[in-house]
Amino acid sequence: STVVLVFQAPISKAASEKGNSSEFKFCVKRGERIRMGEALGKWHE
Amino acid sequence: TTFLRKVQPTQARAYAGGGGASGSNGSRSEGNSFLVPGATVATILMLGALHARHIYEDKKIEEAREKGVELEFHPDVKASFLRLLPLRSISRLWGSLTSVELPIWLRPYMYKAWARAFHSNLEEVGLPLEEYASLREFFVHTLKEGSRTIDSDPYCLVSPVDGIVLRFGELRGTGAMIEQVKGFSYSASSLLGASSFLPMITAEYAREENGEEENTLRDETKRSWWRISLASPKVREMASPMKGLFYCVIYLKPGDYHRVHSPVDWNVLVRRHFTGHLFPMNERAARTIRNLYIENERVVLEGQWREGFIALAAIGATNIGSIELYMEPTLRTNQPRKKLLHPLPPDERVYEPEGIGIMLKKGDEIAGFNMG
Repeated sequence: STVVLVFQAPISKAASEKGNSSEFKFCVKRGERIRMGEALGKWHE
Repeated sequence: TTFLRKVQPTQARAYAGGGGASGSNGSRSEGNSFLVPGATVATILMLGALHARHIYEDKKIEEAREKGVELEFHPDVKASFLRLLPLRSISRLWGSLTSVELPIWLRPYMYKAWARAFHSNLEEVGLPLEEYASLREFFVHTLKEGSRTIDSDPYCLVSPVDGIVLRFGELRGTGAMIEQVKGFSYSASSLLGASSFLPMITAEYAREENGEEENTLRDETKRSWWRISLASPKVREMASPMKGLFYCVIYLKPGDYHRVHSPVDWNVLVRRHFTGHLFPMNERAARTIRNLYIENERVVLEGQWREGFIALAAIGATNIGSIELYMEPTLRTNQPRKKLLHPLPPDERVYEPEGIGIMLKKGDEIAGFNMG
């Protein structure tokens, strides 16, 4: 079984214009094990 | 099960009786002790076979990762053959087998064998093993109090499940394609449904990126209230910081904790249930079966959180075919299909009250994956 999350999150406008947006950052790696409740990604105001 | 219930009192009487009759009763009870129900034997054999395959496949994938090889899409004959199998019926049969009530003495052995085969952590299981009447019940067990900590950072989104992060990234442009494996992608709107609000958002996002002016209000009269609920904040936030659209795919192995929790505080506005195939969902299937994620049966929850749109898709597999929604206990998944040839449109339900839906807090239980 699999779970897919699709969501909106903040990106910085300046970064977006350069084509490399990301106010929101994933704090996981591909292939990494994660447990429920652990942070998938973070951002700051 | 009925047979076992009859056997056990007989055994108990035989041991309690003793005396002159003990010889004949003793030999009968000894014979009965070897009579394990067919379902249990089949399950034990299947566990052994699955464990062997699991070790072999894990080793192969690990070796590939160590070499820096990325899995590529490569359809094969085995994947084509899977399409011919009645996987949904097999799934339901598997569900029936694992629902068989086990004798209390057998339960710890059975669940320990399962945990050993699939690397489950028995220390975090919510109840004593004897209290799970069947493997199916054990599989969707709760957790002991305090065995998970929900990250309380208000600027963080947490994992809804235990599992392996297969893919994640940002969806850019109107296509909004999610990569299944290298060389093959599927669109997010196919995953979430054609009536999803997602395509409109991606289109808006694309237009925003290009700096074009738009009039998002022009079609509002045609939209249902929940579409407006999703759209309005977007319209309001035109001058506020920009929003990107992100995705994350998490695979749950058979030994993982199989309940789904809320990743953030959000309002669930609509639920969609897609009937479909029940292909396996492992890494091998992902690189050999085209459109795996959008062909399998799934339940999609769509709504709104403080940063805008959010959707969660729970996708079933052959062994874990049915999805139970705790907010809607009447929803039945993995039912016999009425139409085999033509895919049915998703069954959609809009949650009341209008404009608010169902409010969930970060970490709240949403759903569970059941065997079969």
